[in-house]
Amino acid sequence: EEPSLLKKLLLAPPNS
Amino acid sequence: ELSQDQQTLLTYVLDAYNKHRIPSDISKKLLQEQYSREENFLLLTEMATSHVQVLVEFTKNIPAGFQTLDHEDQIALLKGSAVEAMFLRSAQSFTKKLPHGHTEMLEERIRKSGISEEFIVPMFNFYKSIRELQMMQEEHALLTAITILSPDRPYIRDQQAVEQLQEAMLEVLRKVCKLKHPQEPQHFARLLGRLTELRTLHHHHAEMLESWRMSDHKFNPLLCEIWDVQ
Repeated sequence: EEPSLLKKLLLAPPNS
Repeated sequence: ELSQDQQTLLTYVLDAYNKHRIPSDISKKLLQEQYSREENFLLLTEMATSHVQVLVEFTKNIPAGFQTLDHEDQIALLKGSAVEAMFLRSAQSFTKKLPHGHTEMLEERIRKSGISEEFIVPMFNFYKSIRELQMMQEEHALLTAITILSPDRPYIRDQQAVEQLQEAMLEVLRKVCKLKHPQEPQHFARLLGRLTELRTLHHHHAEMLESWRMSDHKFNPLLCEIWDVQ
């Protein structure tokens, strides 16, 4: 399954 | 009155809402880019993409525990609310009269981007109804957080945890309405009525995407994921 872009954005440190 | 905790919650949510917004270089494009239907469509999808990124950053900063939810539920909440949060945020642009005629340009581009009239009418009726409520920044921030923390989105596993987070926000909004609009006891109910309106727009949006897909418009991977478009 495609890696979720949303998950990447969510897991990125805040305000990145 | 707001309790100390509620005041802290309100401050955090308001700060997060003010900090994360569409970068001005994108909204500046409203004035510069060409006026073709294709150019308008590309500009609107670029703004929608930015809305999603802004939404994720805002959501990560909601203090009342969004981060305590498991990741699958966080993603389900974002996917379920992204369109509605985008319409709410866009409505504010039409309320605040952006500088240098951005508002008029944005309206023109939306009307000339391939969206059919049957969706344009309810969209601008919604923007008008938000403008008439003359909402304060605190109300916009709280209503956006309440939209995101809707426990009835598809695939939410821990509905109860989401419901508790939403209840806390609703209680703060109810008090803010009483404090800021003492002459309008119905104001809080009117704001909640907008949430119902947003569900209808969400439904229209899914049909809009379908009509765009038919005319072979492509969306970038982030929009495909958040809007469930193959």
